[in-house]
Order: sequence, then C-alpha cells, then structure tokens
Amino acid sequence: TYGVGMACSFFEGYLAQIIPSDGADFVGFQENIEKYQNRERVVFPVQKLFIIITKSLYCPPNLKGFNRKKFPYLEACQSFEDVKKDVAGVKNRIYRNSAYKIHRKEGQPVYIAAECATPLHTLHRVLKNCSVYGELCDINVDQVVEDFCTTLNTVIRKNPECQGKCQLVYFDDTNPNVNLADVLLQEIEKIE
Amino acid sequence: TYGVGMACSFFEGYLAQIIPSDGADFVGFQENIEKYQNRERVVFPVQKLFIIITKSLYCPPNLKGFNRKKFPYLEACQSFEDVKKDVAGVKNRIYRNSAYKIHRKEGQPVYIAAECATPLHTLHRVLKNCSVYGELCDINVDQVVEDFCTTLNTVIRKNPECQGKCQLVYFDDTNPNVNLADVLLQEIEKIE
Ligand SMILES: Nc1nc(=O)c2ncn([C@@H]3O[C@@H]4COP(=O)(O)O[C@H]5[C@@H](O)[C@H](n6cnc7c(N)ncnc76)O[C@@H]5COP(=O)(O)O[C@@H]3[C@@H]4O)c2[nH]1
Repeated sequence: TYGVGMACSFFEGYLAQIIPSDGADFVGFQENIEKYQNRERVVFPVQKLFIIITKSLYCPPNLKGFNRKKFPYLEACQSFEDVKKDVAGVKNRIYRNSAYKIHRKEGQPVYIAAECATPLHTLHRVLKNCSVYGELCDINVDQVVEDFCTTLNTVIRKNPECQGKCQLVYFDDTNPNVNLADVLLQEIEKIE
Repeated sequence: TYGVGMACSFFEGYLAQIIPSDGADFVGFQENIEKYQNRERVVFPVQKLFIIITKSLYCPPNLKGFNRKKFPYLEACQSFEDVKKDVAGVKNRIYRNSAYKIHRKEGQPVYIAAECATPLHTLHRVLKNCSVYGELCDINVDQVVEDFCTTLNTVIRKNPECQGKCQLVYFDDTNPNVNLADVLLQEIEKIE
C-alpha cells in the first residue's frame, strides 16, 4: 500500500495546506487565482489545480519539458502568491504553485494552474537509485500509481474544502505523439 | 514498509536536495551554515542538521513548543538562505531550514540547525483523520517509526554527500520530565 500512503501524505501534507483558506492570512487557492487574475489582468477559464500524473513517473523541472509540437505549447509565468506556514519546526515554510499559459495557434493564450504530482517524481528518483534504496525497487510501479490515483481521488472527494478545486490529469509521456498542452486544453474544454 | 517508503522519499525528495552542493548556485548545507555564521557573527558548535524524531509523532509548528523548563530553552532565529529549484513543474520551489539558539542558564547561547522529521508530522495528521484515511489507520505506528529511522540512517550512511551532515535525534515528548533543549545540548556535547 505504498501508493495509498503516498496519496494520504500528499493530500494531508500538501493539498490540505494550499487549497483551503486558513481563516487568517491565507485566502485559499481559488481566491489566490482571483488575486492573480486581477493583478496580472488575465483570465483562468478553469480555477482548479491540475495535478499531472505521468506514465513514466518522470517529471521535468518545468512543464515546458513536455512541449512536443509547435502549437499549442506551455510557458511558465509569474507564480501565485506564496503560502507561508510554520511547520514541524521549520519557520515560514513556503508552498508555491506555478501558473502556466498555453499558447495556441489561434486565439488568446489560456492560463492554468498546473504541476506534476511530486510524490511520483520523488519515487522516480528513488527507483533510479536502487543500489541505495534496494528494498523499494521490487514494487509494482503500475499498481503503486493506480493506488495513488484512486486513493487521492477518494480523499479529495471526501474533503469538502478541496473537492472540485483540484483535478488529476493523466498524461502518457511515453507516447511521442501526445502533447501535454493538448491534453490540458481538452480537460479545460470538458469542464467549461 | 510504509516507514521504509517515507524514509526514501524524505531523503530523495528533501535531504538530497538541501544538503549537497549542486555545483552551481547552491553551495551546500554546511557552507550555508558558514555563510550564516559570517553574516550574523555567531558560532554553530556542530555544523549538522538535527532531525528530531518524536515518540508521539506530534511536531509543534515551532520547536519552542517543546520548551518545558526555564533553562535551557529554544528560540527560533533568522532562517538560513533559501534553496530554490524548479521541481516537477513548480518553478522556484523553495526549501528553507531554520536556525535556533539554545539559551542556557550560564554561558553564551548555542546555535543549531534543527527541525522535526516532517513525514512523521504528516503521518500524525493522517492518523488523526481516520474517517478520511481509513486504510492507513491500521498500521503499527512504532514499527513505522522504527523502519523510518533505520532506513533513513542506512540511506544517509550510503550517501557520501550527506553522511555526517545530518543526524537523527530521538525525543520522548510523552515524558513531561524531558526538555528538548537539554537533549540537543547533550547531543552537541557528544559530538564536540
Ligand atoms: N509540489 C509540492 N510543493 C511543495 O511545496 C510540497 N511540500 C510537500 N509536498 C509533497 O507533499 C507530500 C507530503 O509532504 P511532507 O511535508 O509530509 O513530506 C516531505 C517533507 O517531509 C520533506 N520536504 C519536502 N520539501 C520540504 C520543505 N520545503 N521543508 C521541509 N521538508 C520538506 O520531504 C518529503 C517529501 O517531499 P516531496 O517528495 O517533495 O513531496 C511531498 C510529499 O509527497 C510538496 N509538493
């Protein structure tokens, strides 16, 4: 149940910290998007955090790493306002989310909040280092990813403050014909 | 093997990012301590990151939460310089460590780099929420903590860039007669 554990810790240690308002300094993720829209004078057609799940578990530092066509393509923009909290002895730990715009062949760029699922990225790095992390290298990766996604979707659904504010997006990065910007535009069209 | 997974992800996703130099902008944890010493004109008798493991898994936001005597006691100071990296689609993700000083009844305050082991803090929060995280609530907590510490110590030892630069400190926070500042001073004396 390594995938189940990863999903619970990703939700409790991260999404539960950055999505809901804390009733004090931090207004919450969706309000953070609205502040960004007002400040930068842009529009986010979908005000959710897109969490990208890749087939290979590999995540590039910047999502532009998954651009494979001339159009549409992703470009990182100014980040959202930071969330700062004292956590487990670390003063002012910073949680930061990235905004991206999708440049299309025709029409205005489309703004979105997106990032990869960090626990999968970390797992990818662990699996590349089996001489150090021996025990974990026997795991069934597809099962772990499936458990991670199923558990995460369940936990998000059970949490009224996060339900509807974040969405998993599956991306087969091992298929050279698939372009992440297209996948994200399709997700946005489904929701709009 | 939930404890094993937590330790591998804590090392690969965090310690491996903040302890070694990256050969470019980030000089490495120990050099970061030296920069701090020069800038603030203070001395750290031990230039390691102390990672605190609590018996209850509970971690207060600020380590002063574990002060239980008049002296010695912990006070947070200026944080170390941030480590900034693009990670898994998040631009300029920030990793920040806290410096604390230990005020003693006699003598100068003692400076240290310390924080709790965040994965245990997250696990504590997960276990308090069993209605949401049902599956994980059956785990044997003592076994998980033991696996976490054993695996983490093994992985640190196998990694020449981190070996000797971070140290686990066990703190029985359920015992009202134990004061974290005393435990840390004893660890420092052992090492000096
Ligand atoms: N995208 C993203 N941005 C963040 O700021 C962030 N912070 C946490 N996470 C992910 O949520 C989950 C729960 O986090 P937790 O703090 O319990 O464990 C973390 C924590 O114990 C430690 N760690 C990581 N970043 C920091 C940090 N900045 N300060 C202290 N500890 C940290 O190393 C573990 C693994 O980190 P990641 O493998 O990057 O993914 C984490 C994890 O999957 C993040 N994900």
